[in-house]
Amino acid sequence: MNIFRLCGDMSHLAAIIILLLKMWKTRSVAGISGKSQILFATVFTARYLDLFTSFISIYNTCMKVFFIGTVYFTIYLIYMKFKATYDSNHDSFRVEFLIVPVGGLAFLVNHEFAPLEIIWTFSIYLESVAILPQLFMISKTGEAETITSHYLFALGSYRALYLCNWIYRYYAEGFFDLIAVVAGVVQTILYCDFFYLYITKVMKGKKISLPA
Amino acid sequence: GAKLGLHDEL
Repeated sequence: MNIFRLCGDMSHLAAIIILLLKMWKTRSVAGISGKSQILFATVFTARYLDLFTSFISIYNTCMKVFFIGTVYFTIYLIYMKFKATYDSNHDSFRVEFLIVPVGGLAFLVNHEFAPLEIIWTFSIYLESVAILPQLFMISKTGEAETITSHYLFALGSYRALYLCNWIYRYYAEGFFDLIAVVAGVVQTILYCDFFYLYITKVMKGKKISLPA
Repeated sequence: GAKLGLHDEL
């Protein structure tokens, strides 16, 4: 564990808590893409299959349980509890256009052609594009609530901090995972446009409204 | 450096 990865995990944790607070306090899921949350649930389920078979640390296990638990709770809030406030008309991204190519790529490009490894690779690739339905929804509605912007900023920062973690681990431990790094770079790049809007607008107390 | 066989990151 290093400071970059710890900050990354804390940023990820913060993002999930911000999202849950937004939903619980406003009792509304307006502006939130249920499809992205379903993709995140798929990512965590696929990645944490080893939750019961390989023990890394208490921290690792607790975080995995928390991430899986909260993402399914989020889906429950969107599609059941606060269903009336879910804006399905604007949440229209065709996720099959993500899942099929990502699934195929995981079969072709992986570290080891073994079931658990292919599923792990699938979760890494899927995570890099899982935010697209959410960004697509914001581009369709033309705006994002400030709290949703904070959620996206924390979520985007988490993987950017992981990139720093991988640089550190390469020099400190000789650890290098090309698949995770490439997917992490793609994932972070997808947030760049949003980061720009967040820093130039939200930081000045304005709301994000597209086109910028 | 090889990648860890076990994925130790979240």
